[in-house]
Amino acid sequence: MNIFRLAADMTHLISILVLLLKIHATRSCRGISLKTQDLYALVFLFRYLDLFTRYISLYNTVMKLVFLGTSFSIIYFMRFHRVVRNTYDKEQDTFRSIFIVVPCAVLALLINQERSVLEILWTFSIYLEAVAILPQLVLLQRTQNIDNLTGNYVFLLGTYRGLYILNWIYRYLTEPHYRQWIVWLSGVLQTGLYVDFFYYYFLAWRNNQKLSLP
Amino acid sequence: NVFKGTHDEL
Repeated sequence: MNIFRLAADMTHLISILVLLLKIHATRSCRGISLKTQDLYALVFLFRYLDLFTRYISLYNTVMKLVFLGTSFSIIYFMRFHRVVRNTYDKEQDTFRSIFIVVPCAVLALLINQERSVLEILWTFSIYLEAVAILPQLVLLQRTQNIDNLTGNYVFLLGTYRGLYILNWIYRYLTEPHYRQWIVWLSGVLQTGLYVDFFYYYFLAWRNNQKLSLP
Repeated sequence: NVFKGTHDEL
């Protein structure tokens, strides 16, 4: 565990806490894409199947359980909470998830490192995570007056994957046999999707204006 | 297996 990896995981955790804070404090999930949240739950579910087969560390197990628990609780609030569910922008959240789920599944079947069910599902989760933010970015573009917590949530999510790239560079330089091009390419693509958002996020911050995407 | 590396990541 290096400092970049720890910082990345903590940023990821904080992003989720910021989203939960938004939902609890404002009793609203306005501007949040349920499609992206569904995709993240799927990502965690398929990636962490090894919870039952492989023990890595207490840190690893606890974090996996936290990510699973929080992602499903967010979905619960957005779908079923009697107040929160009414604030969901269903009409605006129109991205068709099937257009990214199917290609990712096909890609995972074709390009993977081991022909086993667990490994293919794990690879699928890597591909899917790379593009799971797309419905959220589309929804943000359609949202007038993006609130601070929503903007910071997306910013932290992008930062988390960017920090993972530093972690991969560090591990590549310090650990022999550390080669993971499937993860690296997906991670770079994932971070790249945020470049546009980052640009407008910093512009709004510098000019002290509310964030909005053109 | 050298590819198992990142399975220790989240």
